[in-house]
This record gives sequence, structure tokens and C-alpha cells, in this order.
Amino acid sequence: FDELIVETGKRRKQWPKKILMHAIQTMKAEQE
Amino acid sequence: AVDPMAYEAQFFGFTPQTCMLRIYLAFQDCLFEVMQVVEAVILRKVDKMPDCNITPSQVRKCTEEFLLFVKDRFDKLFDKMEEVLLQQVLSIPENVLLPEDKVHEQYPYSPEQFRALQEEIRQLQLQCRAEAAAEQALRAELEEQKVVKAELEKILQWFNDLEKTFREQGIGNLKECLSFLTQSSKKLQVVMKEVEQKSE
Amino acid sequence: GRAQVFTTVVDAFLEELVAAGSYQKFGRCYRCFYKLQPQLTRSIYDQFISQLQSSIQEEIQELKSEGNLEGLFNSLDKIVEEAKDREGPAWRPSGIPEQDIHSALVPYLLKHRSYLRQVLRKKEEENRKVAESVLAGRDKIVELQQLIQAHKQAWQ
Repeated sequence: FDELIVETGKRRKQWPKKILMHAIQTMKAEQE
Repeated sequence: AVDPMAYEAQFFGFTPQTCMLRIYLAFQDCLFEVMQVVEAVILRKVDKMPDCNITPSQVRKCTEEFLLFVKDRFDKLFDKMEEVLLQQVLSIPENVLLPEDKVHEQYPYSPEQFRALQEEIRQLQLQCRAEAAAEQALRAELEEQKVVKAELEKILQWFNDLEKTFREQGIGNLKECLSFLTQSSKKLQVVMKEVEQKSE
Repeated sequence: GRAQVFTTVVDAFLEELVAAGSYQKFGRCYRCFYKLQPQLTRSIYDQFISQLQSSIQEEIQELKSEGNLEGLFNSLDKIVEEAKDREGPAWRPSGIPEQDIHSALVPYLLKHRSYLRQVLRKKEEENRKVAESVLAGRDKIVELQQLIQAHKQAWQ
């Protein structure tokens, strides 16, 4: 449970930026 | 209910409880190790003492008695320490937002607002697409007009050239000229007829 | 700051632990040995206490460096200090990642929206101009056709 919490915390910290990058790439490709 | 302190875990990279457990185990290990050393020293001393009737099991009993007492105090004190550290050191106050979450403060969008924003973007994209199609259509028509206009101007030029030719030949107005020609041809026809009659 | 509180609390813990494991208690537990060697008992006890204190302090130092605790405490102090003026609870994860990620996307979506508006405005403006020239072109063609028609009639 503890590791899950830490892992989730890590993802919550790091993944938004990554997801944003992908979202931006998707939208740009769509725009093109 | 255990408070998972997930937000703290996001900041520290470990849960506060894990940290406290780590400290507890480390302290406990220290206590046990030192107690072992103490017992070993006493046993060694007892060995060297002549006529000493203390047995190792007695020493062990003493050690356990002392350790039990200290351990009990250890646990109580540690609980107290844990409570203070969890509340004052390893916790994030309610009003604090971590830097990586600043966007949630700057853009507190509800799901509805987010959906509306997405929909608005979708509409804009559709309008852009429509404008792009319109532009294509307009430019296609411009191209077509260019061709048509060139064709019509060619025809018009043709007319103008013809009239210019007449003018250059001193013929003046085409209409007058044609009517003159028509009259002259009629007169010629009349004259032709007279000549023929006369020749008969 | 937190680092200081952490150190103070651990020191207090250690102090109280030492106080709890007093020499009287030690002597009482090891009374059979104490009766024979009181002074030795004392010296063993003193070594026990100093060894316990130093090993616990070592453990703490190791923990601090291993977990970069001081650095974390200091940066958390700073973050807390910056949030000093904010009242009321700050945002917390809702537990629904899909929903939480929205806020990270919003800044870019807003930028994208203004970009699209700009592109659309520009495109509409361009198209308006092109449309004007199309209409002008149509008029011109009608005019040419009329001229040709006039010439044609004149001929006729």
C-alpha cells in the first residue's frame, strides 16, 4: 500500500508534464 | 482509518509513515545492539571474576528485565515523537499547494468548464476548416475567372482590331459602310439588269 | 524550520529515553552484578548510554542524508512560507487522474484557443478580400460579356 502511495505520488508529480507534451503533439498534428 | 498522507508522499517521495517506521526500526536496532554489547561485556567480566556465582542465564534475565522496561518507555516516547513529527514536520498544511500543482490554482476549471473549453476549440477548428475550404473555392473561382476574362478580352480585342482595321482603311463607321455597300450593290444590280436588257 | 524541529524532537526523544533508562534502573536490573562490581556497573552503564546516543545520532545522520531530509524540510518550509497568505484549503488530488490532468492541459488549451481565434480572424479577413476580388472579377466578366454583346449586336 505504501509503495502504491509513493508510486502514485511520483506519477502525479511527473506525468502531467509528459501527458501535456503528448496532448500538445496531438493537437498540433490535428491542426496540421 | 489510516491517513495515507498521499500528498506528503508526492512531495517527499516516501510516505511519512514509512519514514517514521524507518526511524523506529533504526532506533530499535541501536537499542538492541547496544544492549547485546552490554550483556556481552558483563558476561565477560563475570567470567573473569573468581568465585563469582552469577550464571549467564541470570545475566540474561537481568538484560531482559532492563530491556523490557527501556523498550516500553522507548515505544511510548516514540509514539509521542511520531505524533509531533507527523504533524509538524512531515505534513503539508492544508493551505499549501505544491509547486507542481500550481496549475490547479491558476486554472481551477470544473469538468463542465473544461468540456466547454474543449467544445469551443472544436468549433473554432471547424470554422477554420470551413474558412480554408472557402478560401480554396474562392481561389479556384479566381483562377477560372482569369481564364474566362482572358478569353473574353481576346474576343473583344478581336472586335477592336477589326474596327481599327476598318478605320485605318478610311472606312469609318462599319454600319455606314455596310449600308453603303448594300446600296451600291443594289445599284450595280439595277445597272446590270439595264445593261442586259439593252444588250438583248 | 522543520529541520530544526526534527532535530529538537529527536534529541528530546533521546534525552527522555536516557532518562527512562536511568542508572538506578540499570543497577536494579543487574543487582546481582551491581552488588559485586558497583563501579564497573557504573562504567558499563555510562558506556551503554554514550554508545546508544552516538549510534542513534549516527542513524539519524544516515537517514537525513539518505532521504535528503534536510533539503526536503527546507524546501517545504519555503513552500509553506510562500503560502502563508493563502487562506482556506488548497487544491488536493481528487483521486480521479483524468479530471486532475485537465488543469495541466488548460493553459495550453487557452493558448490554442487564442491561436485558433487569431488564425480564424486572419483567414476570414483574407477570404473577405479574396471574395471581394471574386465579386469584382464577376462584375468584370459581366461587363466584358455586355461589351461583346454590344459589338455582336452592332454587327448584327
